[in-house]
Amino acid sequence: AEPLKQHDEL
Amino acid sequence: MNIFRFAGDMTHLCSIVVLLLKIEATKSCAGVSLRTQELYAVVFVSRYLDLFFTFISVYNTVMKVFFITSSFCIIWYMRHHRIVSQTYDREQDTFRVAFLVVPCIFLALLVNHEFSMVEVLWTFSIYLESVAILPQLILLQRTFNVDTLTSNYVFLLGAYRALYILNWLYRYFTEPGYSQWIVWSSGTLQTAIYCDFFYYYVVSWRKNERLSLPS
Repeated sequence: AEPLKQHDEL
Repeated sequence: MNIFRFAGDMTHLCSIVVLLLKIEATKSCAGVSLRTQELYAVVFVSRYLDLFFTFISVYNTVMKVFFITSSFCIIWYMRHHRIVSQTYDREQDTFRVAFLVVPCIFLALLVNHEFSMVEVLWTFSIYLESVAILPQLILLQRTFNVDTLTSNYVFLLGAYRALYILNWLYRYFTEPGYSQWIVWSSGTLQTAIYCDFFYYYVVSWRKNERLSLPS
């Protein structure tokens, strides 16, 4: 599975 | 982090500071939609739940905490401050927020990156932010109040959206594999709504200017 996206924007 | 992203965050931050300073200085929130401010609080709380799970940077954490606390601060002023709360346009600010919140919940459940609690809430917050300005837009159309909602606040919010689009373009061309369709499509819709907001602002500003001209 695709790794969980890190939401680095606010 | 690129310059567009940083400038976008700073204008977003400044827009909130400007609104807070205005409310504090004039002791008035006339023309400000409490419903929009409450939607923003919901947006920030549901999006920044990851404060408890992931650490990205000190900058990221500080900004998230600022957005959450400042949005609740504005709501507190409008609801509970002895003088400010009396200036709230309660009768005009009647937009039914359920019409925005409920579709956003369903859309977040259907279209997301991963079907998990945190991820769905994050997606919900992205969708909700794109339409959260609508109660403010309706209130502005009803009251044509441009004295209290300063040009600075509107300008800074619009600039924040425009800079974020530049940030996405920059990242798309510089970071291999960088792509986020949910954020891009919602952000584009949000920017379009802000353009509409800005249009009404200019129209009401010109109308007010005409009215105040000596005859």
